[in-house]
Amino acid sequence: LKGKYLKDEL
Amino acid sequence: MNIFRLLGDLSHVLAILILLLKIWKTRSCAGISGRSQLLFAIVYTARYLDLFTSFVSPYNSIMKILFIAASYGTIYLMFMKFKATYDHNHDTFRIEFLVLPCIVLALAVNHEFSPLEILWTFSIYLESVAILPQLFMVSKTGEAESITSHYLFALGSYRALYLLNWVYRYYAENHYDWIAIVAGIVQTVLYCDFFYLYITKVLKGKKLQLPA
Repeated sequence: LKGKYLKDEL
Repeated sequence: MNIFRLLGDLSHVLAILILLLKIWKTRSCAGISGRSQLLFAIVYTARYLDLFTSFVSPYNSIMKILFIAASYGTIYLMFMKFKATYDHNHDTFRIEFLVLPCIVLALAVNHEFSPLEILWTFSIYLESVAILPQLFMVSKTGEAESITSHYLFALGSYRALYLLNWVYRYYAENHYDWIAIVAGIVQTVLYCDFFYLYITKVLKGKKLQLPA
């Protein structure tokens, strides 16, 4: 994943 | 996934369905701000570009595709199919006053200075204020159809439920994202006035009418 954390929210 | 998050997402889906059904069944988009809908299409397009770069879950991908498709579907219904019923005389909020500051803020305050991250941040900031043209339209005409009120209530509840989800995640998972939280609070606060009118009037069977 590119960002620092997974964007699991919508 | 927790109950607040799930209810938030379901509330968002419900809002989208109410809006599309209202337009489709009445063959009219009267009372709906095309400018807010345009902003929502920009929001989902900018945020869900990560569909191409990262996979979270089938649920996540399906919802993202649904939100993008529904926002463009609404744009099509408003500006093409039922264009004649679009109440553009009352839809006059200048959206550049929302878009430009959000661009500047996203460039200045973000987690990482990369294209996708800046687009995500921009979409979070823009979503928090995207409803303003719609609320402005309601205040200008002084009233809203009940179905439009239900749509606004479901749409406003979605971010309010996300706030509870973030409180839960902070304690349960030590997960938090200040950008999303602050924008979510702003977004929810903007609906407070409407929530009050909805609970005191619409739920008691009255039409949403602003005091003169």
